Amino acid sequence: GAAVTEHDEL
Amino acid sequence: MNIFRFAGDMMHLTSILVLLLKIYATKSCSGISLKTQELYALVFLARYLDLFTDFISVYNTIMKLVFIVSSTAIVWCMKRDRVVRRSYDKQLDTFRHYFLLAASFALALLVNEKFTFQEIFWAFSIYLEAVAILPQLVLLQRSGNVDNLTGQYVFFLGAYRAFYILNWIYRYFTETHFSRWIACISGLVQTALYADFFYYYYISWKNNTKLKLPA
Repeated sequence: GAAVTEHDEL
Repeated sequence: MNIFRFAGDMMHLTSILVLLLKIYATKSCSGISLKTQELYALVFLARYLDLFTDFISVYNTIMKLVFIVSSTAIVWCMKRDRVVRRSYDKQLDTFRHYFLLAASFALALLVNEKFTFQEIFWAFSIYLEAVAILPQLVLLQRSGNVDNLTGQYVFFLGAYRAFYILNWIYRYFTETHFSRWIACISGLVQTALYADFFYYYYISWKNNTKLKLPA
């Protein structure tokens, strides 16, 4: 499946 | 991390420090919406569930902990501190925030990046943050006069959002795989909610008068 966006922001 | 993102985070941190300063120095929380503060505490708790599963950087981890601790401390202070809680404008803080909670959670179930526990709570926190300022803006509008620190608190929160938008524009042009529509669209909505407040803040700053919002 599509990769989940990395949550690198606060 | 780019300079806009960092500036945004620092504005966010400053807004919280200004609020803590107001509460501790004046022993008063008048003009502050407990409902907005409760929603923010919930936003951080729901979003940072990844604190134990995903490591991004030491900076991120420390900031997450600071946001969780400070937001819950503010709620605790407004509800439990003997002196502070007396100044709470309960009769003005009547916004139905449960409605915001329910709507954000329903939207998170429908629109998320992946149907998993963490991703649903992440999306929920993004939607909730976008609207969490509403009880605060309504309270300010009802009370009419806004004291300096409360005005600055909301100003820094709005500035934080503005810098995050610049950060996304920067990332959009500098990163090859930048796509985070949920955060960006919610962020735009959130920033738009401040537009009115910013207008009156600017007017009061320009004329060097006390900030007053029209009823």
